[in-house]
Amino acid sequence: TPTCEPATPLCCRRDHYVDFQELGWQDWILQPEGYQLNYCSGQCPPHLAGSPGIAASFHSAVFSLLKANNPWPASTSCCVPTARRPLSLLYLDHNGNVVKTDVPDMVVEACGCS
Amino acid sequence: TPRAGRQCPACGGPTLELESQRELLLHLAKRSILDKLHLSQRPTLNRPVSRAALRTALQRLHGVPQGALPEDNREQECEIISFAETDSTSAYSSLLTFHLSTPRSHHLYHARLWLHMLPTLPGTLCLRIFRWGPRRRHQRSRTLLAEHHITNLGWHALTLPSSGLRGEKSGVLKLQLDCRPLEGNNSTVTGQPRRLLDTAGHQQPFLELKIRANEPGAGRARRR
Repeated sequence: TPTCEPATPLCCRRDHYVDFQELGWQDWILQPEGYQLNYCSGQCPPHLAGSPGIAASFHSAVFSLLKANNPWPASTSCCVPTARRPLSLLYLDHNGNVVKTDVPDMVVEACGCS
Repeated sequence: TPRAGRQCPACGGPTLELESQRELLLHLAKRSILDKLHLSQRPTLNRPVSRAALRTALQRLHGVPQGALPEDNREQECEIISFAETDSTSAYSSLLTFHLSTPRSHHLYHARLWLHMLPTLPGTLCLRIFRWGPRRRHQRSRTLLAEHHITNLGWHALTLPSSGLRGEKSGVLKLQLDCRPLEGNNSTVTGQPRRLLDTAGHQQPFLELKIRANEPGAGRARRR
């Protein structure tokens, strides 16, 4: 999935960094200081629908054929995350204990048209 | 989430204003983190941990080999460092209190107590660690968790049986530490007895716990 250029109209990954200081959470989240949230946006015209997120199955191949022969409204295909990765967090809980945990699916790595 | 009269921007709808987009992203980030940590709101910190204690604890933990667990289980694991509150400490005995809030759905599988021993008695010492039970009829029961022989001063990481620490519903865990000269250690104590532990500053004792979402093999054990 391409990273979005300023004028990219098509589905792409927009890099966005969230600073925990900006959230006012730097007092209880010890590490990291922020993280790449990232998100997906952009148009999904019919020829891009079903790729690359669900293009690898027989079901999705049939789905794409149906779309090609009988175009669906544009709003039914969305630019969505297709790959994510976990983020390690070190934080203080309600009792002041330090907790380290790996939170799944926090960082969007790739986008695709549903 | 589609808003009233609007389409989702990811599904071909109009793009949000820059400021609205930023607010939405911050809101999403907050919601996402709280949901994934199973918190309804951000923790309110009544007892802030000193940065020095935290730094020391993290330095001590750094480089400790991870358990040989399958990669798949990593994302379901948590490590918790809980700093001790010291109710009383003397040359021979200390009572440490820990406030823990491990989710009930999680399984404790590893526990170590980190202590910084002071030069209390010469020679090898026998350290016994007891867990205090709930108070009944003005008395507390106590269970022996572990016994360690300590020769060197400074930091020690003492493994505790995780089974002995489970089942604490109140969230308060009390550990009593009793220290005696090992049999055959004939050194005599002279002068004013000194404290067993340094319980403040960057040498504050702490408990290192590892928990995971569920216990692999628990179902199999039940079937047997």
